[in-house]
Amino acid sequence: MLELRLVQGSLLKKVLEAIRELVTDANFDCSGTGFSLQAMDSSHVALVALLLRAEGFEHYRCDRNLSMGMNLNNMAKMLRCAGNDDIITIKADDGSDTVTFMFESPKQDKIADFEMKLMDIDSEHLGIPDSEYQAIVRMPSAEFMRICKDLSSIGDTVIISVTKEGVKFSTSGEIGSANIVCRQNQTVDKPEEATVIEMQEPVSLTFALRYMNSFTKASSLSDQVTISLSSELPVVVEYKIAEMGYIRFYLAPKIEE
Amino acid sequence: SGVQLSITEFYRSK
Repeated sequence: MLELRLVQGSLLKKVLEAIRELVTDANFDCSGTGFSLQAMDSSHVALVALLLRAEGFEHYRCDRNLSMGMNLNNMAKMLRCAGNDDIITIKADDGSDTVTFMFESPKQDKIADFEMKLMDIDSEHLGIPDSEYQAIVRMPSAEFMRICKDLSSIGDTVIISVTKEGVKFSTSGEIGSANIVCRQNQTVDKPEEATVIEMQEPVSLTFALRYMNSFTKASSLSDQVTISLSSELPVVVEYKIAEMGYIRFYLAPKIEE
Repeated sequence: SGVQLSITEFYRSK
């Protein structure tokens, strides 16, 4: 038996909108720790890891570990039927091939049940070790989204370089090239607008903008995004989900031929 | 431009 009641149901709606472009089908894993997902895109270039901790739910019952395969477009279709202020409850019986999403209006005057068929998904689970990163950039998520969008009208790839001067996003294409530099900027009264750069050593990596743009669909979940870079590792683009967990996107770099 | 690496080149299956 599984029963997870999320008062801020809009979080789940936003999570789905953030990942459904990248991943079509995925297993949601439910355990005593929380509700989680790990999935790669079809070309195995990017990986998304989601965690919604058990403590973040108003009610969290998960009698045994359960993995539920869902088509994310179908799940998004159902969650779009929930109001932004609705409480969402996810329910499943052991051994069942369906999951039920229950939507309750804040005044409790409307209750809806949407039952969705589960699917068998043979997915690979990767072990991601904790790493020390050469540079960690924290910046407003809306700013990062704007930069990725602007650069993708010029080129296909972005070079992200961190030096003590700041973080530079560069691209080039047929029509020309572009460089955007963001310097450290810690505004005490508006922490959500801060740009903070922690650099152990300078780092410069190249990534496909198509994926970066897809990651920025998570911007509505968090005012800030954290970008962790090391020369030998995929970049980690993390959006914290208010007191509940996170959504992390891992993207393998491009290298010179 | 450049060769796109795969995420599985960095992280192994559990």
